[in-house]
Amino acid sequence: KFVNAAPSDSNALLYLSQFGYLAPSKGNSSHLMDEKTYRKAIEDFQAFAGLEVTGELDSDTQKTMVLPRCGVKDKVG
Amino acid sequence: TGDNRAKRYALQGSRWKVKDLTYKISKYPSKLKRAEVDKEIQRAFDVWTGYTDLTFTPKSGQVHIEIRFEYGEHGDGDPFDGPGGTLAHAYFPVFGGDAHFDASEAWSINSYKGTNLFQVAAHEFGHSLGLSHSDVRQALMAPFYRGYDPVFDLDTDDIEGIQALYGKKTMKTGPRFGDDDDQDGGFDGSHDVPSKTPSSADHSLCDDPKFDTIFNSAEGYTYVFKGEKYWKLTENSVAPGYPKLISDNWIGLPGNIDASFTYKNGKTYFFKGSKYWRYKGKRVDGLYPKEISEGFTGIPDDLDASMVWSGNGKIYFFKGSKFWRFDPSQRPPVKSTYPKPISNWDGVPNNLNAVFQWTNGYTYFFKDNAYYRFNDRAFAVDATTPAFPRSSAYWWFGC
Repeated sequence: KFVNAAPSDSNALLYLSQFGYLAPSKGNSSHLMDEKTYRKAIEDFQAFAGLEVTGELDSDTQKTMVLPRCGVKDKVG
Repeated sequence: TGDNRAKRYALQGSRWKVKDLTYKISKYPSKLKRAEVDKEIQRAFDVWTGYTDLTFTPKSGQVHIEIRFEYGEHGDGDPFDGPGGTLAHAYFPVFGGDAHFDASEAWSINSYKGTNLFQVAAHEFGHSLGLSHSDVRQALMAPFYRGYDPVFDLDTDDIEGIQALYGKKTMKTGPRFGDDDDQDGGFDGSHDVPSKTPSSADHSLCDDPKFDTIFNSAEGYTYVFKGEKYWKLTENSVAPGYPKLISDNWIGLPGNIDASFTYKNGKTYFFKGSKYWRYKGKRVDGLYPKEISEGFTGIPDDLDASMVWSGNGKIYFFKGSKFWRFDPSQRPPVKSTYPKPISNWDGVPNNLNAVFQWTNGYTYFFKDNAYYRFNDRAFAVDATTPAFPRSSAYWWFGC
């Protein structure tokens, strides 16, 4: 996983999946996802973290994704 | 669920059916003393005891909540990731309630360095009790670690969340309440400006009304410290039966204190020389004394006075002709623009003895035998008749 490095889209996918914004992907395979689902997941994370909701993986969002945090999902089923 | 949804706590959906819970630490971090970890973990549980009837008792064998410090993959399919990133995780009651901490973090106690064990543990135990993450940024249950906070307290969002699960506190459980032996005729804090009433209690403050520090306790009592002794003030004078010895009541606290204040977390901080102490009621609240430079970075030693200002709830320190503002929610807590001249506080003299916000909401500055009442709106000493400075002996000690 990324630590301190600005997350790329694939890292962001991991992060969003780890913290409940996307359905968990199976460890040994990655699944195809449409842009809308990914965008919605970023928007949800931005809203939860108190960021401007842009749906883009912008720098504020990237910075927040590398902050030290609790490992429990933000979105619990 | 929409973006305009009010921000608040979230309940996972399960909670404990009992309120007297047990816990054990099965695996410790390598770089901290076990006794210190034990103390910090208990303090973290006590955060939740403060607002509910939940109690947490350490024991061996079968317990409700097991605590472990682990590296990397540790058997639950949710591996830790080394320093930074994920610091810890915990399981909701329905999944067992256990809490795991990443052993590769630089866990620290009462320090700006490393990762504060107490704060992270208090957060994780919120999950162990059934709280999910909150999107209220300043709440303890927000997912992001926000750095060491020397004056930590739960946000109202956290309190509402835990009381939604376990109800409000109804009994005196958990950390003992301050056994304030002054429960006798203290005043209720409904105050006018003190009027002159000769007191038969004690006249040493009349003969020499200069004192070291003054503060309101969390219970609303006003105390004056001078040398090894202290007095409790009533509505208009000194309470009978005083002075008493500081060391008899604030165990471990020396005399000749430089400065003090009580913060919104209900704890009282005392400063002397290069050190400070923290008390909850009359009970020391952790391992003290500590260095001022450690817990109040940016604040000098050998202070004259300190207070929480009624105008903005921030903490102010005074020394000589200068003052500093300390904001625990900011990084750094003291801006580089400080110190500033005390003359900014129009009409307040340099080289103060004491300052505090009295229960009537005004801020009072004391120097030698006199005092000044500050008008927050005018940002100046009150221009009233009789004018300030006024005699402390007459107006505060009933002489």
